[in-house]
Amino acid sequence: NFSVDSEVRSSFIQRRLRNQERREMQREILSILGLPHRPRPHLHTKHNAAPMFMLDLYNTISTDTEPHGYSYYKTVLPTQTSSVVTPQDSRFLDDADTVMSFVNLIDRDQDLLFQQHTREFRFDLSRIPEGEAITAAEFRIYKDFIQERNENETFRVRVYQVLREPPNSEVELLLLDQREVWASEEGWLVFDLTTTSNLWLVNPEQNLGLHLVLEDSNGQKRNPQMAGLATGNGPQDKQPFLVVFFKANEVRLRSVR
Amino acid sequence: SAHGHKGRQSNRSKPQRTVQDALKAVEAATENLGISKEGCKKHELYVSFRDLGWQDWIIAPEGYAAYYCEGECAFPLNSYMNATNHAIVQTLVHFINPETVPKPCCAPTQLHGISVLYFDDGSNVILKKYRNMVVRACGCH
Repeated sequence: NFSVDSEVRSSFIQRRLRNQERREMQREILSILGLPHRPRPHLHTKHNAAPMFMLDLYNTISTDTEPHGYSYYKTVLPTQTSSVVTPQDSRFLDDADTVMSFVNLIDRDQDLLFQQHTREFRFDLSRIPEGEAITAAEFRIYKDFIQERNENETFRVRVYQVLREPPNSEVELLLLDQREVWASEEGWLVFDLTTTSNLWLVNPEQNLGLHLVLEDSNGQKRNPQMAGLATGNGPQDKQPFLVVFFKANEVRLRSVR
Repeated sequence: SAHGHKGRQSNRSKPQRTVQDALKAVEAATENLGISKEGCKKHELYVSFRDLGWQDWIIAPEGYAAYYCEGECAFPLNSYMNATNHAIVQTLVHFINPETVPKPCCAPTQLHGISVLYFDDGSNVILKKYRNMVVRACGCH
């Protein structure tokens, strides 16, 4: 049963769709959405920070003033950690036709480099919308306020692209971006990954992921959690993620039905 | 003038239909067919993702008001009906030659887009802008 809770439905056919009608309707609307079939997402990832950030983006562009979004999100994810949409994100968003967020494919226990205080991240960019070019990409990682540290203490966060992983020698890395952070800082750190994402798109075999390294003020590698970085085993709504903005570079023709 | 269909001689001797005849014809047709005399305008139509059972993968919105256009484009086109100049001429010619020239059609004159936020199979999240999904205004074309 569905509630007739909004006047918009007042003149709509007041009856349940029959199964056949529903299937027809679903097929037609999926073709409008440009989807070959209806997705079946894993339940557990719904708590990630990415959906919250994307919901913020959605509400930024939704025409109505009342923020959208399922009650699911209003109850499940606390809003205080919802990643804030920066003015830069809004500019990217204005120019984009599609935005995608990607979850980190490396689980904490798979992260073999964990002992050496290096965190590894991998994102699957193979399922991106056809005929769209990347206009911007950001790697986002949450930093908590660190209580037990001297608030004037600083750390350096470096993000590297993995260039080569030779079997018997050191990994070859390219420094992409770095950021000085205070122990007392809190919020999302944003690293520009536009060039790297475009490279991974054109040469998927070069997509070997990212390494994140934290150094203290003496240049010593330290455990990223020491600076409050949520690198993978923190609460789900602070999971690091990649967000990519796309612009359609051709008119998408619907598949023949 | 609108030429008759191929093969049929336009019968010059036939008295030119007067506008009055046409008016009578239209009134008769309307009464018989019970066609609503309502002019071309926008009507409500709501597409509910929830009713399609998609709330497990579409995060927002729960659906959207798509609307549709319906109503007569009959001469004289009222001021509230957006009409192209061509449509005005066509309604008049339809009057005079209803078998030859159809009425103009009632269709969207302005369409707006919507954005949809949803999960893909890999549980990545996609925010996509779709153009021309909502009727903003209807008119006679």
